[in-house]
Amino acid sequence: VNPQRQITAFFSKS
Amino acid sequence: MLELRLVQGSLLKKVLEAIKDLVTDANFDCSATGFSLQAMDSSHVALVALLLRSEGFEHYRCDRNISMGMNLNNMSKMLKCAGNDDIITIKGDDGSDTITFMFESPTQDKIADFEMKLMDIDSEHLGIPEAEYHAIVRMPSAEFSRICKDLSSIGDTVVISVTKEGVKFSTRGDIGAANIVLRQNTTVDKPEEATIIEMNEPVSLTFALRYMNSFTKATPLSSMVTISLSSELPVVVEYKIAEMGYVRFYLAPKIEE
Repeated sequence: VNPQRQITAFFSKS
Repeated sequence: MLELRLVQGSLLKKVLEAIKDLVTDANFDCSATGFSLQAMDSSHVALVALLLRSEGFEHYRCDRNISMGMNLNNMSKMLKCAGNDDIITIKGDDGSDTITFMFESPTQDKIADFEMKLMDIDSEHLGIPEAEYHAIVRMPSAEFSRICKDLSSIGDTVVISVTKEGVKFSTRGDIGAANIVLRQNTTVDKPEEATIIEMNEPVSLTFALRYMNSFTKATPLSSMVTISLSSELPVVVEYKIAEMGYVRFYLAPKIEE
């Protein structure tokens, strides 16, 4: 199973 | 004071159907630019960004920037009470903990208002940087929906690869494997039947089909979908909303084994 990344790993809080 | 009158009320109904299964509660932001929303699903794997530009409304009054927390399931329940041809007006008063949806039939012989309770939602707004994508695929939204549905009966993930041959959607599961290749096709009668592949660099990424299938609930909003891919970036699946804006879904890739 491929581990799932999260959106927060790519986009930071503005 | 807030008053947004949308002649094509069905657009708002479709928007809610497109996002309500992905996101439970969200803040709708109203500013001079338009009516917008940014929210992540509960596991922070996908993000939805909606924009309905102020120019797309017949009447748009928003005295100050305001953020209104709504339960999307409740909002969908209320909007389902609007007819497909109804004009929908969203009304809010400063400091009020409710919002009103007014539905007018096209012949003005039926006028309804539904008042919905607002809620406080703690949500983090993410900055989405402008990015150069390795590949951008524009294709009929119904075709994309069909592919996601078909592949999810075989496997749980889809590998989307763009090469100069075209775009390939692949999956693998207990019963076997499937590959669907689409080639660029611009020799169609109608522009909304074309498949256009713009590739700067070959790219291949793996995504959970469950999310892709959820995104395809936006299919009624647009005949075309745009899929933007870059290695090391979430994919963007965009449905343009005629004359008004867009619904964009961002999905984080899976890590390649």
